[in-house]
Amino acid sequence: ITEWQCKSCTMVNAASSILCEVCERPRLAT
Amino acid sequence: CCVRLEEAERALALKQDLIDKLKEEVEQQKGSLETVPVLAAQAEIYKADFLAEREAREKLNQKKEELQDQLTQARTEIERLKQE
Amino acid sequence: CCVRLEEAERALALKQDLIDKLKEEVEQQKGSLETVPVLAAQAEIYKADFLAEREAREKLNQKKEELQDQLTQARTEIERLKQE
Repeated sequence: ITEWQCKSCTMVNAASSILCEVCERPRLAT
Repeated sequence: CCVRLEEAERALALKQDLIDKLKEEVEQQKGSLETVPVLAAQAEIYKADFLAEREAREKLNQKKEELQDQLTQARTEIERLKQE
Repeated sequence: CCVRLEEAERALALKQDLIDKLKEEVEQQKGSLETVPVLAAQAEIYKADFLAEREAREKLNQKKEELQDQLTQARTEIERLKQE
């Protein structure tokens, strides 16, 4: 994984981020 | 992976703290919500009592008016008889 | 580490689901709790109205009793005058 997009706020996060930088939701949260 | 695992475990602990706080809040609110049906019933009872008192007062007022009329008539009759 | 990281991320997602549900429940309860002061005020208003009506009815009843007495006296007087 190079980066991932938060499903809630659509913020694109770095691969190393466990939680979204904006809304703090985890990568795999629905 | 190990660094991220550490972060993930820290995040898990923080999320669990949040869950605990939210559960506590839900319980506190549940306690407060128990007063809602009690207050609603109380309001209904006072409302029913108020309406019953109002109805009784209206009937009493009607009776009072009738007595007032009868008294006025009786006093007129007394005057008439005195004149007679 | 990677396997445990995967598990940790899945666990995080589950915890987030629970957090979302709890937050929704807290919001719903907050909405219901807003009715508490309204109901309390309503009960107080009805109570005050009921007490005011009761007081008014008691005064009216007193007045009615007085009129009844006066009417009885007036009727006695009429009888007396008719006899006279």
